[in-house]
Amino acid sequence: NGDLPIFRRKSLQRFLVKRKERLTLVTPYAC
Amino acid sequence: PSTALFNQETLQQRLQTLIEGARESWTYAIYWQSSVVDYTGASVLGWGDGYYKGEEDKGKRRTASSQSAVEQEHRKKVLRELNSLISGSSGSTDDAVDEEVTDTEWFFLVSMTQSFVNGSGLPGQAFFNSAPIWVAGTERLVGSPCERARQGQVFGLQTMVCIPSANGVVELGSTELIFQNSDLLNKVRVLFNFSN
Repeated sequence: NGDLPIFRRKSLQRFLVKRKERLTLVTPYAC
Repeated sequence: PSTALFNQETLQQRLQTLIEGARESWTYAIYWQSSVVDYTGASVLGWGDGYYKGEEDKGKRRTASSQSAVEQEHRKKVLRELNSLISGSSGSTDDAVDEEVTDTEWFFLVSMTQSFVNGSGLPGQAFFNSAPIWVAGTERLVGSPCERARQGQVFGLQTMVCIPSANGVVELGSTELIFQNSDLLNKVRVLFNFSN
């Protein structure tokens, strides 16, 4: 459901951002 | 409340300092926050914050579950939905959500939904007994009475540690085999003793 507790929402947001950074490092030229 | 907010804000830096400053290769760290749930004084450990670093050697261990196409599709679907929930846009165009979701990423995500009442689970036991729990080795994880330890092994972990602090428990997990050392225990005491 849409109402994630604030702690989890912030953790999840940070996880998704860092995951994207990690993947960009691993496959920088992914189309 | 301001102290609690300050502690919440600095939790991430403390977890990152712990992981990035360690000699060993830890995959993730989670802070389980303790709170009292009702008039009986029952306490629960819930998600406080987490820091995911990932494995040093990505290709090293992929278990059967992460190789199943159906399982991967399910994980990617969940990640797309979470991404939409967070970004507020439907149909996320973020390429990252279509990349393989590793076992330890999945274990970290699922952990956000977990909580431990009155001494249950690995974190609950460490908090209840005010004593660190260090489980090193696949056999010990598989043989653990705690569901969370067995679950961690299924997702490729070889070491799980739970260290109690004043207001909660610091949990670390690794796909490497890491034996108990006092250096880590001392670092947690310094970083997570919130009275300082």
